[in-house]
Amino acid sequence: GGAAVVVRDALSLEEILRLYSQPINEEQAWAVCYQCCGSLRARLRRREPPAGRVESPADIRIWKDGAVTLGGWDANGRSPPGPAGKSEHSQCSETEVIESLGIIIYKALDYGLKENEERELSPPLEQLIDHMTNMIEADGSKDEGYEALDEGVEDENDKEDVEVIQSYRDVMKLCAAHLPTRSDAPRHYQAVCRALFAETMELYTFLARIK
Amino acid sequence: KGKSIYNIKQKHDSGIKAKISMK
Repeated sequence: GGAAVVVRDALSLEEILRLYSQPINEEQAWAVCYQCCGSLRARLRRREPPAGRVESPADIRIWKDGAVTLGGWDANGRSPPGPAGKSEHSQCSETEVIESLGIIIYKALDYGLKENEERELSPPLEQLIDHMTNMIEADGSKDEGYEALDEGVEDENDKEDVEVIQSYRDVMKLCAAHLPTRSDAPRHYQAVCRALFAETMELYTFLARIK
Repeated sequence: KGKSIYNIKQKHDSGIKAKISMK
């Protein structure tokens, strides 16, 4: 014994995939999409620079409290301190980030499968990923209205079905519509991500101990 | 617990996997 087990506050999606050696399940995919878009919206609200594209599952962090962020941002989606910052980071449009997130989520669902094999996804999840990865660029005529952004996604417009994804909010609306009660989305998806972190951390700690 | 249950099918050239791998 005696081996120190490092306490972690966040795990990357790549670490989770590797530790389990299997893909994420569908509920985790919905939850990671929702939570990630929630933190990206929060960044927009604070008028911080846009996030870059998601290049790999290592860019997605699942935090102890169920938050999900991209890159080096903290659990509140805030950029790391320091003048160096990431100002030179390539800036991407909201739709480009969503497309890259959709691709990485799909790959996490497909993890470990051979090239000629394909996982059969439930139609709503396949539709979500299809929407995320086949988007048209917003023409700018639709005002997102930063001041109207709030923590949840429930307002009158949320009763409408999303035909084309143009924003993080649209992704969140589709994820919320997947649940029997849309207003449960923030609490439910946070709980799914919190459980994903906790279960993976348990395995991580166990493996570290037996080493 | 932890074991995902999912079906695997042969990849179709028009399927989502094919579309995503082209991006």
